[in-house]
Amino acid sequence: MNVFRLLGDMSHLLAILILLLKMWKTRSCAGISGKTQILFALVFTTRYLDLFSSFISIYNTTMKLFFIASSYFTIFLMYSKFKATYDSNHDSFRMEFLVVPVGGLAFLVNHEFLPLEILWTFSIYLESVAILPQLFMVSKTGEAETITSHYLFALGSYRLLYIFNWVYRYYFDGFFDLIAVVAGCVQTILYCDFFYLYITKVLKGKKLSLPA
Amino acid sequence: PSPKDTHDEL
Repeated sequence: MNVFRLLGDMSHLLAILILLLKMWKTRSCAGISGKTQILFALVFTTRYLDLFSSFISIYNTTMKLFFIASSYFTIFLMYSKFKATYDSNHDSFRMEFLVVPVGGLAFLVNHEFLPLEILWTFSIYLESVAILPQLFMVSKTGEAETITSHYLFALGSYRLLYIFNWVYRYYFDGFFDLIAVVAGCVQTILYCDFFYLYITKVLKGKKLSLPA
Repeated sequence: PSPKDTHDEL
């Protein structure tokens, strides 16, 4: 565990807490993509099956359980409790366009052709593109609530911090996971446009809105 | 270590 990894995890945790807090306080999930949240639940479920096969640390296990539980709780809030506020008309990205190619790629490019390993690879690839329905929704409506942009910023920062963590691990631990690094870089690149808007607009007190 | 033996990240 190095400082970048810890900050990355905390940023990820913060993102989830911001999202839950936003929904709970406003009693609304307006502006949030249910598709992205379903994909995240799928990511956590397929990646953390190793909870049953290997133990790494209390920290690791606790975080995994929290990520899985919070992702299903988010889906429950969106599709059941606060269903009336869910903006499904603008959440029209087709999940199968991501899940099917990513599934195929996980079969073809993996560290080892074993069920758990293929599922882990699938989750890494899927996570890298899971934000697309949310970004698509923001671009479709042309705006995002400030709290939603804080959520997206924390979520994007998490993978950027992981890249620093991988650089650190490469030099100091001799550790290098090509699949995680390439997917992590793709994931971070997808946020670049949003990072730019966040820094130039939201941090200056303006609402995030896209030019018409 | 091989990456697949050390999926120790979240």
